[in-house]
Amino acid sequence: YSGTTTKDEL
Amino acid sequence: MNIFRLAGDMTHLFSVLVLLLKIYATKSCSGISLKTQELYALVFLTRYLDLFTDFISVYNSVMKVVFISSSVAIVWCMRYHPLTRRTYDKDLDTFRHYILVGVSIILALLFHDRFTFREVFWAFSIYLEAVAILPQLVLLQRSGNVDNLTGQYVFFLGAYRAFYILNWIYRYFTENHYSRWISWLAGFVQTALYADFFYYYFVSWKNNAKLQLPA
Repeated sequence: YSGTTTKDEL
Repeated sequence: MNIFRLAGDMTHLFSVLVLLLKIYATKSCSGISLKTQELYALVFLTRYLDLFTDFISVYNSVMKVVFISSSVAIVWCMRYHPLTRRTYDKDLDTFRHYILVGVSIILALLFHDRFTFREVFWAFSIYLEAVAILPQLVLLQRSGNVDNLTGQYVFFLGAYRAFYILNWIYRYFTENHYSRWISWLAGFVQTALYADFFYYYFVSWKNNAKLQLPA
């Protein structure tokens, strides 16, 4: 899928 | 990192520090729900499975370690510490929290980004975090009076996800970054659960009175 998920968040 | 995300992380961090301060300074965990604290420990342990595999930044790793270790330390204080475990309001803390865990597992198995071990656990942690405050809110409602530090703890914990929503809106427009609907929806539910508490918190703050929740 396109876009990034929020794994850089806490 | 934008200002909303930083504000969210700082209020989250601050809530944990306030809670540790309360337990340490008053040698008491009265008014604190062990059920909620156990759920948070589970949330962080299942969400940060990437701690040793994916490096994002020093900030990110440090915060993950802080949230895992502080939540485990609080659970330890409430269950095993000889001084503080006796101050735990066990009789008021009767919320059946395993139901929240069960529902979160089912939701995570049904709705996730990808069907992998880590993605399912990540989704589980998002769902569980959204509702993990419920035993704490029920305990506060039952005891009526809320001491200052406990009130501030819950307030900062609620503010944290509200700032994260602003952060997602900001990122959506500036970075073409979108959080998956999973985090959006769970984040809204999580923040909405605090609406009642926020209301009474502001009323007591405005009147410079002690925080009291209606029975």
